[in-house]
Amino acid sequence: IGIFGNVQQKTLGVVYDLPAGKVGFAPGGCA
Amino acid sequence: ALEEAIPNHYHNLQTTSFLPSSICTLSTKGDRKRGTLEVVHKHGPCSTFSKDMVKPLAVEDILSHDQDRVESIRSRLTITTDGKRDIRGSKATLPAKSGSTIGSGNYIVTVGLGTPKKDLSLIFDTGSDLTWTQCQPCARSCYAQQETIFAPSSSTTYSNISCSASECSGLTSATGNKPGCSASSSACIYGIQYGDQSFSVGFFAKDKLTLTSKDVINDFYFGCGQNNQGLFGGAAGLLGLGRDKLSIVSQSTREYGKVFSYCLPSRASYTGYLTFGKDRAASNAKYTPFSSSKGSSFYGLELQAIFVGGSKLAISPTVFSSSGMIIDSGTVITRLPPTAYSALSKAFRSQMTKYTLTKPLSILDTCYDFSKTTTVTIPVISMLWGGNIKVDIAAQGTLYANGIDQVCLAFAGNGDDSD
Repeated sequence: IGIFGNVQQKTLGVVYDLPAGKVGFAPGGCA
Repeated sequence: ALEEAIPNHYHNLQTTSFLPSSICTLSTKGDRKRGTLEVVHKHGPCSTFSKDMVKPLAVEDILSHDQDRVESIRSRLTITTDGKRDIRGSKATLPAKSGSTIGSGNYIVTVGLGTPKKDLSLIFDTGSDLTWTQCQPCARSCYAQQETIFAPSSSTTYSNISCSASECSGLTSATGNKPGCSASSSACIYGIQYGDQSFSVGFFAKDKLTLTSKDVINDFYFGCGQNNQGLFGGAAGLLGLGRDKLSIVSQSTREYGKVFSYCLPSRASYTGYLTFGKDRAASNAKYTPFSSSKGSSFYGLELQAIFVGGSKLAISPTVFSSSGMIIDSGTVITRLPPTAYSALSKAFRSQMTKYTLTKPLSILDTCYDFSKTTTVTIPVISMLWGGNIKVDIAAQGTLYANGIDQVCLAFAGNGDDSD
């Protein structure tokens, strides 16, 4: 299995929308 | 507008940015909003953990522990797809180190438990489901934690769960272990063991969980650990953000509709946030669908391609589809099928020829010595996800530093494309 780890997630806003079955990525999520 | 029209395919960095900072800088986003918790790195200056409690790990140790976690995840997925849930059966193939799978490179959030609320710092984990904390009187064993240990007897809203409750039987999928039952009190007993053989065992209970003063989950089900062993790095336990019905995500469906978001800060000296609820999710997010189920806990993604410096790598899509991919807040370094990693490191190296390659760092084999330069330019790495969503990885997410003289490409390959 491949794994998208937490170093690569840095600064991204990561949105988990379970009812919609999707994950979102937003650049500059912490700024 | 010009920047949008002409994408920038390179990051320019000051090499001083690889040095650790002792000053905590708070995030301006998500702070003090409803449903929002502050995320801090356990080993950074924003953590309230004392240095005596959380001895910073060497980078080699963090990466070694990270591999333990990957082995643990791989084992759990294998168990699930085989339809067998006997965690003990996988022990032989897993490293036997004390608690390290949970203890490395992790981010923590602070929540309030009980009435009156007791603040507890929990490891933030999208790769597991059960939330648990150490509980007094620690009938068998508790490890050292930063805050005082939660005392159920001091909470007016605490109660144990009966063995006959449906929530008790739900522990089987949430933990991988069938619950036990106390012969004397008929209280439900949970047990959760991680791939490195660290574990928590205790009473399955419910109490009031306070995220913020305006965000309270009554009757929150959690593990009240009486026998806890492992190096959890001073944290009081773990916050399970997986997909199972006993995760905090599922338990707060009524309040937040199974939507949450977070941002992990670019440096250990910055803070991020964890927010529950759709209204507060980032409006500029680009979405990719979950891929087919990867066990009952994990969030599967579909990786389709990788770009380096704006150029798409020549990797067959079947390389990605045959292994699958999950997203995990507790794994430090992204793992790729070896064919994909090989193409990535080759392309990255070809654009970094003006810098001096140096010795590998544990699982990271593409490392540079930047000690003789003040600025570096690195190619942007982008991931193309299902739904044609291209996401650029930040500079801080591309490199992993062990000092300026050993800065490495922060990706690693699995042992085999079929892993």
